[in-house]
Amino acid sequence: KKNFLVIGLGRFGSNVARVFYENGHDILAIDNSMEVVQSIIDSKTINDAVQLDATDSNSLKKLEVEKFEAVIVAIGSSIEDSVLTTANLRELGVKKIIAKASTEMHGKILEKLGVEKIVYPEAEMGRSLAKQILGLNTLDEFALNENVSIAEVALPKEFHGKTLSETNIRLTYNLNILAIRRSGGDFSLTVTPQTSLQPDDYLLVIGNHENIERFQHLRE
Amino acid sequence: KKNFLVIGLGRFGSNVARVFYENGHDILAIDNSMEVVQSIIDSKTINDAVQLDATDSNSLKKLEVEKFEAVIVAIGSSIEDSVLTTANLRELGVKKIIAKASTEMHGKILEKLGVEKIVYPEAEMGRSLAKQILGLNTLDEFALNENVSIAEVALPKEFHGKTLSETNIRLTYNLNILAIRRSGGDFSLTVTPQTSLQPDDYLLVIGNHENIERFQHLRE
Ligand SMILES: Nc1ncnc2c1ncn2[C@@H]1O[C@H](COP(=O)(O)OP(=O)(O)OP(=O)(O)O)[C@@H](O)[C@H]1O
Ligand SMILES: Nc1ncnc2c1ncn2[C@@H]1O[C@H](COP(=O)(O)OP(=O)(O)OP(=O)(O)O)[C@@H](O)[C@H]1O
Repeated sequence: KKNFLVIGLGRFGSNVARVFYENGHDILAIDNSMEVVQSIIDSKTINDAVQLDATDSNSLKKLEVEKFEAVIVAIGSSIEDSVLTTANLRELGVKKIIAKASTEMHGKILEKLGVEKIVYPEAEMGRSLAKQILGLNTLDEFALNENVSIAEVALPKEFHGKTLSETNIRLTYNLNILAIRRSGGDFSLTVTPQTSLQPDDYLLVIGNHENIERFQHLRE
Repeated sequence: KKNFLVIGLGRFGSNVARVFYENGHDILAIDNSMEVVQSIIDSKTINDAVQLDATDSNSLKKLEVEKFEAVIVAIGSSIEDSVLTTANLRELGVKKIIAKASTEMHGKILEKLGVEKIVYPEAEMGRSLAKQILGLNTLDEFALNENVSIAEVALPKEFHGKTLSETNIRLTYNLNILAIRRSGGDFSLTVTPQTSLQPDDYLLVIGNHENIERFQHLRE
């Protein structure tokens, strides 16, 4: 059971807080608007919310912020408040800060302040939606363990038109081919040494992470 | 090569537009702020942007909006403008509208207007970040083809403490077990009939989509 601190209870922050709570962790939620704090208390979606201005380092200090597993700074529209809050947290010894940024410049400043991970919700969701619409969401790489991954890799040009055995992928790259996705979208599990590979094919491979990377770089 | 219309070029909309353009499709981008339109033209990240108030159905009509593959309404902070724009598009015969909503109520109204898909970028990213921090991001289900999927399934209670052969999963559910993720996070590919299954194990299975669903329902 971990404890987390979330500062800023807009749509992003309140959802971060709620998922922590739903999964059995302790969460302290802070916002400087009494109205926001009251409404999240009334919703009963988390256990504890407190009104506080996080740019006020004295109030922040009283919360022993360095004791939290991680602190999430979810203040969006005021870059100043987000940056001041982050600076306060670093000053108070918080090691793990995750923050959302409203612009690239905002993100660069947070990076300089030692924020471990920066999230751009609107930009990232925009890119992900467009890819979904285009049918471009692929497995990319899914790590089975520290060494072995399953990945979907676009067929390198040099293998267009060859049969699987002609490519010698298995021996050269130590990768097993689990399935082939033809353009049109569906994976076929019928993969034999005679299978002929086409441009626009995607290969579902399993193997060591380094070998997958090496294979992926053939495209560039 | 498809053509898309994106209305509203904030962080979300401009990123949707950019990904379409990067992938070789045509994109018409609209915003009612000249400054925003000029800046996206200067950035050269898309081919065509025009200043226009999308709540003005006459201007919208001139664009022959019903000819686009899909229209993305990316107006966030003005619920009124987002809803009026969407109503205009439906009136002009647009079939496929995807819109972002700033609140649940905003989303409900868009649904009633026949929007095909509604996105809540801040809320969805907040949930996804919290899950990432908790190490809860799993493969869920990845469809290899119309019938066969790879999925990660939490071990049903009734199999706790049994060996793999005792569970008879392969014969009962027609699923192959590719790997087991022990609590702690890493998948082990060493799976034999003698492997003993524990609470908190996640099984990486491959099989028919219906069988995976049946197996997943054992947990509930
Ligand atoms: N100095 C501060 N201390 C504590 N909370 C703050 C401070 N400044 C802003 N907040 C709170 O942070 C929350 C989120 O900030 P804001 O609404 O500006 O960002 P947002 O990016 O629009 O939010 P979201 O997109 O997550 O809905 C607000 O509820 C606001 O009251
Ligand atoms: N009626 C309208 N017609 C065309 N564009 C509009 C209209 N109303 C707003 N916009 C544009 O939509 C864009 C996005 O809207 P806004 O900034 O309000 O939403 P947002 O949710 O904060 O954006 P994001 O989170 O994507 O950055 C703005 O650039 C704005 O100029």
